[in-house]
Amino acid sequence: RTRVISVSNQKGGVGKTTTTVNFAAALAHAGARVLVIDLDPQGNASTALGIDHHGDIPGIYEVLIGEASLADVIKPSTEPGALFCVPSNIHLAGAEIEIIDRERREFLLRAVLEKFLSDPKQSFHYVLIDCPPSLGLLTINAFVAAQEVLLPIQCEYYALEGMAQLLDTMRRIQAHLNPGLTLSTILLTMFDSRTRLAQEVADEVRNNFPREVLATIIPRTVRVSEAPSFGRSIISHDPGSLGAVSYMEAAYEMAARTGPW
Amino acid sequence: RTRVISVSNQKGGVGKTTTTVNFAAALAHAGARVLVIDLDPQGNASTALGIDHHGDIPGIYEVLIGEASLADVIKPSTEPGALFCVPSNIHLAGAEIEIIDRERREFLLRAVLEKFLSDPKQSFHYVLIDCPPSLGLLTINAFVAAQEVLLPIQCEYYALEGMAQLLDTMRRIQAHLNPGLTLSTILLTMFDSRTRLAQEVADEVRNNFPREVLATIIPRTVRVSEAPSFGRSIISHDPGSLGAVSYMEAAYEMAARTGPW
Ligand SMILES: Nc1ncnc2c1ncn2[C@@H]1O[C@H](COP(=O)(O)OP(=O)(O)OP(=O)(O)O)[C@@H](O)[C@H]1O
Ligand SMILES: Nc1ncnc2c1ncn2[C@@H]1O[C@H](COP(=O)(O)OP(=O)(O)OP(=O)(O)O)[C@@H](O)[C@H]1O
Ligand SMILES: [Mg+2]
Ligand SMILES: [Mg+2]
Repeated sequence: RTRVISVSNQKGGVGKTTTTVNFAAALAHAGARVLVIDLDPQGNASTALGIDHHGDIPGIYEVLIGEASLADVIKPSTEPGALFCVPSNIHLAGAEIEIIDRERREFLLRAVLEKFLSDPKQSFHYVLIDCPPSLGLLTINAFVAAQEVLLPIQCEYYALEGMAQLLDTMRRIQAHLNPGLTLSTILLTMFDSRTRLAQEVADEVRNNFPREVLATIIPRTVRVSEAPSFGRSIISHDPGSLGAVSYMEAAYEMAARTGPW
Repeated sequence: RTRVISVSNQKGGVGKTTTTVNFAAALAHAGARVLVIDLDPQGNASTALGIDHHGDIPGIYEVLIGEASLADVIKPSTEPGALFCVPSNIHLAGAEIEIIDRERREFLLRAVLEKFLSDPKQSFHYVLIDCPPSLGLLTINAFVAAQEVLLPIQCEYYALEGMAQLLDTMRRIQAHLNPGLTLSTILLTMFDSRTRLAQEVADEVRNNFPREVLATIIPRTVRVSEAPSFGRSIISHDPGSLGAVSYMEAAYEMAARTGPW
């Protein structure tokens, strides 16, 4: 059974893309077949996985509006292992306004993904969807297509400010569009041990979400932020580094959890 | 003449809110009358300026949909000096879908701001608009209401990936909605001298935008990230710190520039 996971947080710059890419790389490193869907118009995940995504290359936008199928646009990443990516391109920036009047506009991604995964030739253990920093129609499409939400939380002051909105949006999706959706995993990231604030945020998250938060915390390290400039995950860029080890541990901790889903 | 400046970048977590708050505080510290408009549904700028913004308190959402005037919702900040804020609240999260069918939907903010500033009792030197991490209708409203865009760029790898989209959106706004809009200022921020990547990003931005980029760079410092947890700007939280001095220098460098606007 394929685990479909939406990596979301409307707060910007909290490590959604970094987590998507490095979890995907860690899971592929362990032998899993992994698909990353880049649902962010900026295309950072496509870049980090070494996949060209300029405007003429069809990607998830063309799939959502029905001009291409998922199988047409999927590309292998530059990472070792079975790690594939559906890139995004600049046209995705206009998608939310374009799909607003479409029939079942929240189900566009789910429909194409279900069709794709029902093909026995396309078997994947994980699908990770990298979301943009908003709770608009693209993220809602991810929430409807997924069974799980993976929420990266930066260990900094604004981290918890948007939680109420996120949980509120999830509740509405669960009530009307996808009852099976669950906030399965919270990852504490960019933890800087020099500041007491990081510990305070971590403690608060653990107190409020003891079941969801992973024991493994991702430290803030320069190597993690430099890896995408080489078009690689931290796992393949510097496998012995603290960042790579932490991301592998966190990914395997999530993999080991099997939940109600 | 009031300088109306939109602080924007669709990339998340690059320091839009931190720059809005600390520029506003630095300008107020120098004696200017400053208004911050929080156009981000998360309300981080409202929080950093010590302003309550839960759902029952009317803010910029109620102003945009015509239920309140700017003068009704404006609040003094906890900062020293003449620094005021129009807070955002959770209802702003639904605003983009709600205003999509309205007449002149891109001009809603401009209309209320022009009316407000035409009242002789309400004189301000600066209006700073803190934008959410997207190029949707809220940011477009800011681009139409402003004469200038202040673009914070984080000195990290993904920094330049979204520039084409941002400039493309600005060009369309200049062509059809606000010919006077200009990218007046670029601020390099979160500069971490431990990584060669930071210098590479800074050099690339300087090469491409020599006129717009400020000479002053903001370093990544723990004190800057901790200031909002005290509900203060870095200027009032730790005025002698490297972060405070850099933000003051950068704000005064921008103030000294008078452009075609
Ligand atoms: N553990 C880490 N240590 C150091 N830097 C990190 C870490 N995780 C992420 N970063 C850096 O922080 C920045 C933000 O991360 P990233 O782009 O993954 O966040 P995001 O949530 O996907 O952003 P957006 O909201 O724009 O989609 C990037 O420059 C990234 O390289
Ligand atoms: N110079 C700096 N040094 C250290 N930390 C910083 C600096 N500037 C910003 N930060 C921290 O980085 C994080 C992101 O900054 P901020 O929230 O201002 O970005 P933003 O662009 O407004 O994010 P969003 O896209 O969610 O609106 C915050 O936790 C902030 O405290
Ligand atoms: Mg991202
Ligand atoms: Mg912000």
